[in-house]
Amino acid sequence: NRTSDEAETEKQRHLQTLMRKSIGRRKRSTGALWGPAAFAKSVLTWRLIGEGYSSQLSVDEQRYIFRLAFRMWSEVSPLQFVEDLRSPPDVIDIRLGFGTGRHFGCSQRFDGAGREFAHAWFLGDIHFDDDEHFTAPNTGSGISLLKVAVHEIGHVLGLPHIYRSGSIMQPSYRPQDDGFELDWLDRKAIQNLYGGCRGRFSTVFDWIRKERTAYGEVVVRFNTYFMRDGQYWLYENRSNRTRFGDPVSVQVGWHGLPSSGVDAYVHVWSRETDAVYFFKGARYWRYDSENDQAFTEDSDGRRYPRLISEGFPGVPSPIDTAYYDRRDAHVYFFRGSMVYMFDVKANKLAPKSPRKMTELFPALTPGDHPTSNLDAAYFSYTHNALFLLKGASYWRVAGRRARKTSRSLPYNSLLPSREVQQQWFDICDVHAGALK
Amino acid sequence: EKPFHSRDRSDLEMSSSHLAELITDTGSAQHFLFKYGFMKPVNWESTQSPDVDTLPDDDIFSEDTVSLVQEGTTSSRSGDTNHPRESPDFVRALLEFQRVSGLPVTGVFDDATKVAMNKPRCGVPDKEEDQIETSTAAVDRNESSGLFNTTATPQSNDTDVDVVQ
Repeated sequence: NRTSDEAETEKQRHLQTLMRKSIGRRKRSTGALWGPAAFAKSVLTWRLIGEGYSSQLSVDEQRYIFRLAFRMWSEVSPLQFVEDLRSPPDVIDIRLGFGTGRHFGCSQRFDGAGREFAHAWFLGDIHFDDDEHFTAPNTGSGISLLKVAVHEIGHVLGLPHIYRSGSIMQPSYRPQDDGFELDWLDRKAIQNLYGGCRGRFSTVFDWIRKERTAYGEVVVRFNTYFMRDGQYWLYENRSNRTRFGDPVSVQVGWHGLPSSGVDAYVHVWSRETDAVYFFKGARYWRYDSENDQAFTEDSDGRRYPRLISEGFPGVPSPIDTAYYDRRDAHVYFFRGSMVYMFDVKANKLAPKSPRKMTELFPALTPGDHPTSNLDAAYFSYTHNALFLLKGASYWRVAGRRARKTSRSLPYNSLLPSREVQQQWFDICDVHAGALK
Repeated sequence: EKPFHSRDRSDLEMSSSHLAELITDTGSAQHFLFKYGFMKPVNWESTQSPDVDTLPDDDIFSEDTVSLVQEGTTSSRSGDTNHPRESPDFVRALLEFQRVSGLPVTGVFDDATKVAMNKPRCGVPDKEEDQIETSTAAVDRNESSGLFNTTATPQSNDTDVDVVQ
């Protein structure tokens, strides 16, 4: 019964909504193949609308589940999501709500309990059928609201249905298995639209820990950590991804370290010494692995943090990064374009120190070198190799094996650079609010 | 309030009036296939506007079903509810649905297909108009290993076009 004017107004309002959401560029070919289209901005707002609460879970539970669902996508893509409770509804990027039958003026009526559980639109809203029995994660019965939400958010971000066992984008619901996560191909699907995750790191290291087996044997294990400012990820090398649920804030996982993060990590590991140090600014801490916190004072009663100039005489501060080389029992401190080699046994700088980074670590390919201001120097036990990281790139230092097969390789030469995300996958930021 | 007695509401009861109608015959199956784009890709994005309904009325399917019945059945296997001389579009759509769902591709509306159609599912169509044919949507099945692999669909040299829908 609308007049043509009302219909035209409605149409214009709908167009305005779409334009406001900044639709990405589309490529069009004569073969009618459309390229990926996606949100053009990286921080998206969402809200569970007030008139669309479910009658089955508390509002807090619903919001918690949606926060978790958005965070799961954030952990594998460059997108960040923030719940916006203040802005006018029509500027919210993604609105969620529960309804039954005819709902919210939506043209797609829900069918009651069973069959269709939700629907969503690309760059648009998500509606959940409240006649379904939605349940919290790991409840065991009903339909997992978390799983459905992750699926529908996938549609909003631009993913279609995917007929692959294990994909979250399968059209039909699979009863929840314990701890479902986004698998490798789902991650690549979303990254095909939005790109991979890039960013500089404060430091990267393998954390050595000793454990006693049930038989009383001491075994040595390691975990790989990437740190960026006040957050960190545990990287699971065998799975080619970070630990589910990361990043975590530094102050939660590393007690006693500055909450804004660190510049460098050094593990001095020899027959005589087994000491872990973190560096930040002009100071450093020694970390107590057994009690999982920074030492408050050293063996002489001097309180931590201590000045780098006192503990490592001759080493300037702040430093860019550092690592301990077991081959010569020196700590290599990087600052600007120079490298300061510190003899741990002599407790002083090595002769002819400092030296230019380009001399100590010559480029194999001329011009392909970080030259200065490294982000991280990382010895990986997984790869048994030293890596230098700067920005989105890394260089692998040619080790003994490489030099055995190619005798012309100079000592400590840098192999051609590659992108960090080609070696270590899906190390993605989440919104600061989600971090807490 | 929907009645329940357990603390976790796992025994929440649904009144029969709120139950979704099940897919039971070729008529409702045809509606299902049409709704989710197997008969013809759906212009899903246009349905975001209120009062836009791209789905046909049920009467259309009723007419089809009637015409199929009038053509007569000769024999039917137990559990199969197809009729001979099904419309080619319906059979094609059914085959496609069975293929992507990992069902035996029989072209017949059998029990396995019925069960699959009645499973809880997302309301977004599986086949949309102008659907993006990228590595996310183009799926090849590795017949030998039974694994599904995504394939990258190369795009031709394109002209950037700002699109306002």
